[in-house]
Amino acid sequence: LIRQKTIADFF
Amino acid sequence: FEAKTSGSDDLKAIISAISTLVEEATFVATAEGITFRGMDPSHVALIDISWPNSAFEKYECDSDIKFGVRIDEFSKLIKRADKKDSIEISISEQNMLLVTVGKNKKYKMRLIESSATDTPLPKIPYDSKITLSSSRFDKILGDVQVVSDYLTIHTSDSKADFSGKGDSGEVVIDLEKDIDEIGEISSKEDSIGTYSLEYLNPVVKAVGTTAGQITCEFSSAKPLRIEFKVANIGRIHFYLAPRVES
Repeated sequence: LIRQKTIADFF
Repeated sequence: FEAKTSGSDDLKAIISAISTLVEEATFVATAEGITFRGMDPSHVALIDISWPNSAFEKYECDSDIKFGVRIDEFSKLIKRADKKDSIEISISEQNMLLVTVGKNKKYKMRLIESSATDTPLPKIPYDSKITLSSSRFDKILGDVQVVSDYLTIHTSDSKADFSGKGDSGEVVIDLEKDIDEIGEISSKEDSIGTYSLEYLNPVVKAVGTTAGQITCEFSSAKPLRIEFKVANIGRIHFYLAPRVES
């Protein structure tokens, strides 16, 4: 499964 | 607060880049210059801009202010400027943005309530770095888009390739060390990251020829950071979250 991460996942 | 640009290209590029992500933008003006930071509604991409006072023909700001604009409205006004026209902005006591385009066009635009919260930047290491001309990068995105909605960037030692895969087929573009177009490829660790062209394409087109060179920095399965080198602007950073297998 491919998922689009968000910028907030890397704060 | 009063700021006057020399020429209109830089402001057009900035507004155009911001317009790919948000409909409303809040700028912060301080004695040092103007900044903007914001994410698109789904929080996949972030733009961080710092435009120093030294880049303006005239710049005055006695106290820090935030001002919010509807980007499409602001964009329409700014597009009325010819390349050489200066654009001067200030804020009236009635909370209107005064925009003087060239010598004689004086617009007033309603400011909006700024709902901006302080957005941090993602804290990430950057293992790999590729510098190339923005026109070359734009062409590569076009080459990939004919088969895929996503761009995969891969570095290994000092080599890099861009690739894309879709239902109809796939493409791999090797970045040969072309001195004219590829400035630098470096990697501390081999890296591979996949990013959505839906976000990449518009911003690269928006900043377009205003940026001569761009630098892509990323690590495996981490956000991509693109720095657009625009002569007078301190910083235009575009962050894009990756697509990852889970």
